[in-house]
Amino acid sequence: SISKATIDRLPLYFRALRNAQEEGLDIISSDELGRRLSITPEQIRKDLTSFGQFGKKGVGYYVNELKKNVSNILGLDNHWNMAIVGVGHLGAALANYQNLGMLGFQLVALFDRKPEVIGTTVNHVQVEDMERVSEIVHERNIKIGVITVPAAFAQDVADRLISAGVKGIWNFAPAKMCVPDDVCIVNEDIFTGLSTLSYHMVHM
Amino acid sequence: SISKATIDRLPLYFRALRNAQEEGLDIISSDELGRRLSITPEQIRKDLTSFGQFGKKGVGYYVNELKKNVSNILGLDNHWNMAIVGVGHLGAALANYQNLGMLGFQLVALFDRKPEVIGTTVNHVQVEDMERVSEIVHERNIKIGVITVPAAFAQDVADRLISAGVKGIWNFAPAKMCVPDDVCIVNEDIFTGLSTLSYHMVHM
Ligand SMILES: NC(=O)c1ccc[n+]([C@@H]2O[C@H](COP(=O)([O-])OP(=O)(O)OC[C@H]3O[C@@H](n4cnc5c(N)ncnc54)[C@H](O)[C@@H]3O)[C@@H](O)[C@H]2O)c1
Ligand SMILES: NC(=O)c1ccc[n+]([C@@H]2O[C@H](COP(=O)([O-])OP(=O)(O)OC[C@H]3O[C@@H](n4cnc5c(N)ncnc54)[C@H](O)[C@@H]3O)[C@@H](O)[C@H]2O)c1
Repeated sequence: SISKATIDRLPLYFRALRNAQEEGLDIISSDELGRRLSITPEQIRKDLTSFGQFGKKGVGYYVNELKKNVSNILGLDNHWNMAIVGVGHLGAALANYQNLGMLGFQLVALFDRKPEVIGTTVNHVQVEDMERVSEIVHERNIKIGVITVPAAFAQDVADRLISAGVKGIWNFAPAKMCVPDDVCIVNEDIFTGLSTLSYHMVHM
Repeated sequence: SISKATIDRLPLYFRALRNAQEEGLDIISSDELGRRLSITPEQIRKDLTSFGQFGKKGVGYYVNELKKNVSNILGLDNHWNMAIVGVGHLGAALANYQNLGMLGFQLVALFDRKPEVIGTTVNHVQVEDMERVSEIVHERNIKIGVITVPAAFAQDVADRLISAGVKGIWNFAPAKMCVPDDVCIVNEDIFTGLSTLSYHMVHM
C-alpha cells in the first residue's frame, strides 16, 4: 500500500513525465527526475518501487511507460464528467482552462443562479439554472462537481450535487465542508502556493 | 535544516492551526493535528521538532504559539506588496479573493494591456497599463508578481516584472519559465488537485 506522501507526489510525477515526454526524452534517470521534483533520487526510487515501478539499473525509467502507469494509478485514464457550480471569475477561469480537458476530465455542465449568467456559453458549454442540477447530473452522468460559489453557499451546493449522484467534490470555497464517507473531497486552497513562495523568499 | 517535504507541509500546518484557532482551541495534540493533516502523529512530531517546536509531553501544542511560529517561518509576518498581471477571469478571481489580504500579502497593483480592462477597478485597485509596470513596481515597492496571462506571454511578463525589481513570481500560466537565481518562482498547477481527487475516486 502506498503512503499518503507518495500519493500526494504522484500528480507531480505525472506532470514531470509529461514535460519529459514533450521534450522528447525516452529515458529519465532517478537523478534527473529528482532534480525536476526537488527530491532525492533515493526518494524517487522508493516512491516508484512502492507502486511496482522498477527502473532499468544504471539507466533509469522509460518515460512513456512510467507516465502511462502513473496516469493509470491516478485514474486519469478514466473518463470523468465534470460540472462547475458558480460561473463567476474563478468558475469561468476553470471552465476555460484548456489543459483539464486533456486529462480525462470533461466539462459537461455549468450551473449558476444569476439570471444574467444563466444561458450564457463558456467554452462551448451553456450555463444552466441551479434548479436543474439533479436532472442534469443524472442525464449527463456527472461524477465530479467543482464548487466555485461564495463560502456561504458551498455546503448547500455540495449537498445538492451529492444527492444528485456526484461522487467527487473539488471545492474552492473557503468553507469547512461535510460530505458522506462514500464521497471524496479535495479542498483547494490557493494560499498554500503563495505561502510556499513567501517561505522561499524569506530564506533565500 | 528542514526537509523539503516538511517545508511543503508548513502551509498546511498554518491552515490547520488557523482553523483550530477559529474553533477556540488552546491546545492541540499531535494525534488531532495528524488527523486534520491526514499524516501520522509521529510525522507531526518529527516535522515540528525539526524547526524547534517541542510540544508539552502528554498534552500537545499551544495553538496560538505554534501558529505564530509557523507563520514566522513561512514569512507571513512580512509585508509583501503584490501585483497581478493579466486581469482576466483568473486574475480577477485572485484579486477578489479576500483571504490573501489577511496573510501579509497586499494587492497594490493590477496590470493588463486590453484597453477595455485598463482603468477598471477590482477590489479597490485600479488596473494600470502594462507599459507602466517598471515605474509602478518601483513606486509601490512590489516584491511579488502574480502571472495570470495566457501561456505565450508569461515569460515576457516575468522578465519585465523581474527587471523592475520583483523577487518572487507566482505563475499560473502553463508555460515553462526561466528566472535568475535570486528570484523565487512557484508554478501553480490546478491540475494536481483534480488528479488527487481522481486517485481517491478510483481507489475508494
Ligand atoms: N480556494 C482558492 O484558492 C480560491 C481563490 C480565489 C477564489 N476562491 C473562492 O472561489 C469562490 C468564487 O470566487 P469568485 O471570485 O469567482 O466569485 P464570484 O462572485 O465572481 O462568482 C461566484 C458565482 O457563484 C454564483 N453563485 C452564488 N451562489 C450560488 C448558488 N447557490 N448556486 C449556484 N451559483 C451560485 C454567483 O452567481 C456567481 O456567478 C469564492 O468562494 C472565493 O472565495 C478561492
Ligand atoms: N495554473 C492553473 O491551474 C490555471 C487554471 C486556470 C487558468 N490558468 C491559466 O491562467 C491564465 C489566465 O487564464 P484566464 O482564463 O484568466 O484568461 P483570460 O484570457 O480571461 O485573461 C488573460 C488576461 O491577460 C491579459 N494579457 C494578455 N497578455 C498580456 C500581457 N502581455 N500583459 C498584460 N496583460 C496581458 C489579457 O488582456 C486578459 O485580460 C492562462 O494562462 C490559463 O491557462 C491556469
